[in-house]
Amino acid sequence: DLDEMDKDEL
Amino acid sequence: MNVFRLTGDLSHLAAIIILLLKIWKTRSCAGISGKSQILFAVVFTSRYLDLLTSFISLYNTSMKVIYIGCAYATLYFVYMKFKATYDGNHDTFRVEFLLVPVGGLSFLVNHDFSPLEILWTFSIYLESVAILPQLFMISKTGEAETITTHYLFFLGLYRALYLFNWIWRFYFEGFFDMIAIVAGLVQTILYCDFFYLYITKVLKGKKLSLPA
Repeated sequence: DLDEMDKDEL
Repeated sequence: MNVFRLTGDLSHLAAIIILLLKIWKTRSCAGISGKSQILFAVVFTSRYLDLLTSFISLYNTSMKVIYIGCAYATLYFVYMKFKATYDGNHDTFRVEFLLVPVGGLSFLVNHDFSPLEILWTFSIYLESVAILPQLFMISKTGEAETITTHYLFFLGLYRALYLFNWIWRFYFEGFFDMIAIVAGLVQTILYCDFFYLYITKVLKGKKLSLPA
């Protein structure tokens, strides 16, 4: 699921 | 968040602030590639569009806003406020040679074929090569001011620390993102030659100059 994809990193 | 990730982010922040301060204090952007700075502004803008769609943390949001703000402040310095000192004659790297393949690759190799995801992928690929105009400029003039080398060192160190962050996350969280890892490796490798010169010359108090 893309909503779960980690985009926390900068 | 682990120690490599945090020090990586802080190293990135240090690089950006060193560059802004250098330009502001010397009232000059001599030796700085405006083209690399444009590419970094494009990188941040295309990657942080999720500021408008999702909230992750106060840390995440503030760092993104600071990075974007500093990127555009740098562009304002180079192309407007201190334009007279910008060394455009030596900033001759053809950025279309980066933008076209990177744009194409982000359409071909991504996690999901959606606009935001493709833009994120584009920004990751573009960041890995965005420093090339700056390195090209240094190779052309054969030298760099010491403060510029500090900027480059922290900018290179940041992605190297992210590599350790990804190793950490793979072992302790089972997380890995192949696109970020491969691009991060490429990005770090591009700095290796510079790291060597930085350690063997600049840290020993010598100016970074290349043999003619």
